[in-house]
Amino acid sequence: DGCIQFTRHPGDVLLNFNRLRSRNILTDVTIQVDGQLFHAHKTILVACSGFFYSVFMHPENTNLSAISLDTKVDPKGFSLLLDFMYTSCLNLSDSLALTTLNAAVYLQMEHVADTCHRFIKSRQ
Amino acid sequence: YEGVSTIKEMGRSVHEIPSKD
Repeated sequence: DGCIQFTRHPGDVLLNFNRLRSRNILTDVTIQVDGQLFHAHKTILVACSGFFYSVFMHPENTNLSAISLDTKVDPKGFSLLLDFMYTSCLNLSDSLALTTLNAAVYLQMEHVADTCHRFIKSRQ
Repeated sequence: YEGVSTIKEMGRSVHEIPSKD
């Protein structure tokens, strides 16, 4: 009956995923954003982004190892969102809020987009 | 632990992969 819940488990696992990313271990996809390259794990991308879910769940794209995003996506905004996926922290600033919002909309990360929108409104 | 349905374990749950540095 019941279980022993390890309350730190989600954060501990995510930290390890981020360590793997930082050391480029077991990363299985490269994302090109306006000439900049980002290495990541497809499973994390798919779990966090509706856009990546649609891309990688498509049977033709299962083995895709590189992908280029639309040129309207800003690499700094994408970098913030990628960091967020691996850390749960969104490091928003006034100068990057709008580009991050646009990237979040493109990646179909609706909840993050809503947060960016509220952040921008609160600063006006 | 006996008779309690859910126990909260606050300690680390998995090993820690070393950072890059």
